[in-house]
Amino acid sequence: FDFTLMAVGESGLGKSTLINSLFLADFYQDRKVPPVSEKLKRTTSIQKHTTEIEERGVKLRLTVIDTPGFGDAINCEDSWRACTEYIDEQFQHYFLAESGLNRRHIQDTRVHCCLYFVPPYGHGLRPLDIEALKSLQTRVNVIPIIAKADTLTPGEVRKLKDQILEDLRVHQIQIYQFPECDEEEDEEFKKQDRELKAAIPFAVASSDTFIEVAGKKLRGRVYPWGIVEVENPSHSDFGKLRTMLIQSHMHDLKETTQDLHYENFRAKTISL
Amino acid sequence: FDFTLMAVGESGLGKSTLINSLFLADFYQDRKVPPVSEKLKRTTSIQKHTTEIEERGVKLRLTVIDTPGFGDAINCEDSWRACTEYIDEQFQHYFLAESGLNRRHIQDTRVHCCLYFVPPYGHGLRPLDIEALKSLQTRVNVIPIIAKADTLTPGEVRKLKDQILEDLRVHQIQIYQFPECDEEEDEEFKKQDRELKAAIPFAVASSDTFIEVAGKKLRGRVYPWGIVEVENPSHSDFGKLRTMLIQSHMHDLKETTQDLHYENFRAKTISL
Ligand SMILES: Nc1nc2c(ncn2[C@@H]2O[C@H](COP(=O)(O)OP(=O)(O)O)[C@@H](O)[C@H]2O)c(=O)[nH]1
Ligand SMILES: Nc1nc2c(ncn2[C@@H]2O[C@H](COP(=O)(O)OP(=O)(O)O)[C@@H](O)[C@H]2O)c(=O)[nH]1
Repeated sequence: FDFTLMAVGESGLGKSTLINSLFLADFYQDRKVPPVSEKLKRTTSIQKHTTEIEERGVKLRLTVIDTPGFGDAINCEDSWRACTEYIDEQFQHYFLAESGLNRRHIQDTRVHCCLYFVPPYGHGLRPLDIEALKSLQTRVNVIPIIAKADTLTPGEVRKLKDQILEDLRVHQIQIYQFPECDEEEDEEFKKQDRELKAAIPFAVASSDTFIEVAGKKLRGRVYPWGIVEVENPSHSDFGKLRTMLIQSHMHDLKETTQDLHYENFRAKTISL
Repeated sequence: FDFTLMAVGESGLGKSTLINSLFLADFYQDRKVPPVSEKLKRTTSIQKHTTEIEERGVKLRLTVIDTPGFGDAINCEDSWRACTEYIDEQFQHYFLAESGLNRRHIQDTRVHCCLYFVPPYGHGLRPLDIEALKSLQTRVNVIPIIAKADTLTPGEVRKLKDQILEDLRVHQIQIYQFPECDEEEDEEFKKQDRELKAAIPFAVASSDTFIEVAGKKLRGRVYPWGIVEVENPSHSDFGKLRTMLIQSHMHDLKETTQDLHYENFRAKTISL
């Protein structure tokens, strides 16, 4: 089972911390944060890390595409181009492999999901986010998340979520829609599904350090005024994101990539 | 006593909250946050708000220069130009007034202090910060502050302060140096002065809402995991910033503007 996830957002938004904690793996072991003098000339680059993990008994070859440099430069006009070009290249590879003779062992390197990190400033999406999301939405399943949500009080979280949903609507940006749950599911499951969907975009805090709270080991961030329990639903939507992304919908994300985004690409390519 | 302060930083960094709480006044009553579709075309603009306040028995006419649009556009290449042009214009006005016949009633509209808001991402200064600070440092007393510091654990605060000081050093950016305290001051005062200086750049959290904690009314931010007491020195450097800026050094900030930054301007102007 191949799955590729792309993480897009400025440096310092907690991307590596989140991705490592989502998959309980260290994707960024050899990462170096460049000093700002190096960043002065940079554009977005693409870095791939692949690891084999086991999630609920299923062997998963997970590839994370990191996009260092995105949104960091003074002029971010091309920040998202490296991302969209990479996505298109994978479609291209797949298309050529599919039209080839040996169709039985095609490796699927297409990007199945893009986690887009929105800074928790509190006033909504920024021009950079709008432009990047417009380009990404037609190519990949976009899941926007509010990064470092422990910067926001519960009232501010709700206000920002509403503002982001409004910004997406006004700019006609289509984000990934989690599928409807089966009619035969029980009421409890349907209720949980509704609650998950009502929380979108997820406001996530994450941590790679474990704290002992009341005898239990929990992921958290220790502040002088309290401890953020990353997996506590009243502190952060981390648990909801992990449930939606890993437990329930990886399969659907792959299918939508094939049936929607790849089909779009094929249609454009064939009609040229 | 005229004092002008400029606030520079992206929207959403808590600038208006901080400035209102520093001076216990509402400078931003009629402010509107533009929707992101308006921001798509914007460059930095200059907005002035003046109010008369009384600080420790001294009547102060305080002008705050806000810089909406700074750092918000996709291409921020000119973000700081509006700021530096404004500063130069005030020098120009003062210069002309000084060389005029009626020198006795010159109104001093020069910018005495620039609070530069650095986002608490955790990796240090960004290219935008470096370029903006380079242009500002030669014209105005720059006091960089880490905004929304309640995003950072104590360990992260220390790491970011060190990284920022290192970035400033490497890029030869001269920030405002608080003056040495008098030799005749007592040991307690000198100790406090050393502690204040060791905390630079200040990591500030601010709030315009009051919370009741243990029977006292305090400025704070209420999270599900605890309450940030903005004026508590172990929670935020807000108190230190207010002490340095308002209680002790407004006079020195004005003098340094006259003796250093204005003199630089005059020297360049006269030599043309
Ligand atoms: N406040 C807060 N800080 C976080 C969170 N996640 C990570 N951080 C901190 O943010 C800093 C940058 O995190 P990192 O994962 O390296 O960000 P990246 O550059 O986007 O990959 C580190 O100091 C992290 O400890 C979070 O959810 N909330
Ligand atoms: N976490 C945190 N949020 C803050 C702080 N100060 C203000 N905010 C919040 O950040 C948001 C934007 O604040 P505002 O003062 O309007 O920012 P401005 O656009 O820079 O003037 C509001 O929701 C504030 O409540 C702070 O110190 N820490």
